[in-house]
Amino acid sequence: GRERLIAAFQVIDGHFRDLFTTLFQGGEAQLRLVESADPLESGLEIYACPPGKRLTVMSLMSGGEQALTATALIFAVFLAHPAPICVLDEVDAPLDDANVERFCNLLDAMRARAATRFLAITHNPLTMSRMDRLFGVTMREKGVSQLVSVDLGEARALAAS
Amino acid sequence: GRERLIAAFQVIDGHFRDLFTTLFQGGEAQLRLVESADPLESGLEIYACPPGKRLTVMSLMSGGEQALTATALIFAVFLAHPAPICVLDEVDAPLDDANVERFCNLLDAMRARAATRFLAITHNPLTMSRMDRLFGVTMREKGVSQLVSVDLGEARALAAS
Amino acid sequence: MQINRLRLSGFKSFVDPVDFPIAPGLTGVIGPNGCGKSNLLEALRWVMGATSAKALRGEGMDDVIFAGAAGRPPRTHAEVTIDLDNTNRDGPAAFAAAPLIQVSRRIVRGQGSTFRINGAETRARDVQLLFADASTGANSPALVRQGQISELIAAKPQNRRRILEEAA
Amino acid sequence: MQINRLRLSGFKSFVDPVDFPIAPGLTGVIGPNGCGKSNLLEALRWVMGATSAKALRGEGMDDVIFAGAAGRPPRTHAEVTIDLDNTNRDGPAAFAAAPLIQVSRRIVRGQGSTFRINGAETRARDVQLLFADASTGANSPALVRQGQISELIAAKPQNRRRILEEAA
Ligand SMILES: Nc1ncnc2c1ncn2[C@@H]1O[C@H](COP(=O)(O)OP(=O)(O)OP(=O)(O)O)[C@@H](O)[C@H]1O
Ligand SMILES: Nc1ncnc2c1ncn2[C@@H]1O[C@H](COP(=O)(O)OP(=O)(O)OP(=O)(O)O)[C@@H](O)[C@H]1O
Ligand SMILES: [Mg+2]
Ligand SMILES: [Mg+2]
Repeated sequence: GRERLIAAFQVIDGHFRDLFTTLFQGGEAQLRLVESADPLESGLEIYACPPGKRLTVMSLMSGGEQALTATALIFAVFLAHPAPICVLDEVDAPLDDANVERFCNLLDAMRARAATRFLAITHNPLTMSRMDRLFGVTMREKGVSQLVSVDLGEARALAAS
Repeated sequence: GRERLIAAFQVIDGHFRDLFTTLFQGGEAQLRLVESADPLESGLEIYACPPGKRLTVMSLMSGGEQALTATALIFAVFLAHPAPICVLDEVDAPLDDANVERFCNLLDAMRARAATRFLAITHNPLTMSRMDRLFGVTMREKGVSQLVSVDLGEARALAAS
Repeated sequence: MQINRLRLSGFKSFVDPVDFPIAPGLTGVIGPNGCGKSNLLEALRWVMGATSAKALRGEGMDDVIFAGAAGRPPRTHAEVTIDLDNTNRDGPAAFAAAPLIQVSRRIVRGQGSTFRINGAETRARDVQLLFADASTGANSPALVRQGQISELIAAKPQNRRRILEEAA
Repeated sequence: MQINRLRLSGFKSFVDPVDFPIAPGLTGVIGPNGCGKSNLLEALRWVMGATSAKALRGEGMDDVIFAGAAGRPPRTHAEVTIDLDNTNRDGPAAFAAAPLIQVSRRIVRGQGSTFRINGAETRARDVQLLFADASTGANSPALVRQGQISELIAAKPQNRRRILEEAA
């Protein structure tokens, strides 16, 4: 068990560093095993700093920066060991337009590299336009949800209704 | 103290019911004093249900519905007893376009009815366009924040940078 | 093993049967506030064996059963089925011969849940293990709940270990 | 009593002095992720007497002092001043004669904070009372932190009482 855990840790850490510097266009990030000499007992510490900053504590990062860093970590795990499905419920909500583009670029790259199927729940038209297909959830009858397949043109109308 | 608290409660409850039905275009909402016979000891329970639904537990409400309900409560307090300042840090992030419009309509109404000064931190172009004035926070030098006054045209360019 | 489809009936706001195909690549889910998008993610976590009602935003597990709406009476039960494509036979040994594995969970108000795999009743534990072996499950870090993306950063190091364990 | 202006120097990412006028009506604050928007709200809560470093996203209160950036050394102190318009003389009795009340808070690394009202040093308690009497303060429900709007709904009834007390 111990060797496997260390090996998994090293692969994830490598992917995390790459994905973080891709998303932030620089900066540095790494994972560390802490709180115990035995890897089977230790916790996972995240250290990440956007380019040009000097971050002492991760909690000082902004809402958008934290969302991007967490995304990099989740995707790093996929590259090490792809899960069959990933659902992201409005993770693009705290992001500005430039970061939404970068987030979508990363989703595109993941689609090509991992066998994972991605579901992205979103209100953001930029993210909608980058999907392979769209489903709309509607409540034509109040309180009753229906699922319809929509194309991008319809999606804009649905979002505005 | 007891009479004042009960009087404040009744005024806030009245405003909360009105603001909720304005935001949701129907439905019903009320506040209740619970957990103690003595108003000075009791807690404040929120009951609210969007139109056409039958909500048993408030936690079942969606992210956007909760944000709107919380906004109605905060503004109900202002109408009862205006605070000098209100800062809303990306409260429009979970809202769809139709609800952003309603949220902004309510902000407009509040500006006319209360002496409170409102600061809205936002990434949403709809909300930006409804403000009286805009300030941009930039980091021309990485890690160093500056404040500049912007007009709406510039704001679109800034949001896209 | 791939996840192909999700079918809901009576689950939260999905009172009428709904069939949700999950194809490879990127699928977007859109719609106004309160229409039921996050309920879909919860249906997925529930059928995979979720045990916490609070993590599904309810007080008790019966809160996942359709509670009624303006023109509809409440339901007494809810059911979610997930279709797993097992053509490359990497599912559990017991189902090696089956190209398709269907896992379903059904709850009746006041009586709790029952799980089935390809029609045969089974324990919650077996369903949870089936998904854990496939690197997923009700508490997978890859199923990111609304407003929770930053939780991963704010979590304590010991709580983040699970990420490593999933992948090891 | 109205809040007219906020001045920051050395506070978090605002290392250079910044003057932020707060006019009546609706003021929008925009900018890319990580540029310092939420830091402005924290400067406001800090000068009003905030006591919890964790609620300002730091581990200790020194985390509000500029920690350095690519081309800048860390600072040893930070200061925030808030200008209050007291022309309608509804501020605290002690300042009835003053048309303008300036409250400032200054922190020096490793030495803690000092508060001043119109230049005279005062206790944190006096500053907190000044703002509480004006129906605001570091923990006012009207200062909604990022991602916290739904907290009001999810809170326990006893924790929501504060809303009533502010207004009573
Ligand atoms: N047991 C139930 N029976 C009927 N309706 C339910 C039940 N549980 C939840 N709901 C309804 O589902 C709605 C919430 O749906 P959900 O959280 O999926 O919305 P959403 O599309 O994610 O919205 P948002 O964009 O605001 O996040 C609520 O309005 C609630 O009334
Ligand atoms: N003491 C400090 N010294 C220097 N920089 C700091 C300090 N504390 C926080 N910061 C920086 O401030 C940035 C966060 O700013 P803030 O949270 O205000 O961003 P924001 O504009 O709200 O972004 P978002 O749109 O993502 O919410 C972080 O990148 C962090 O590095
Ligand atoms: Mg949702
Ligand atoms: Mg912010």
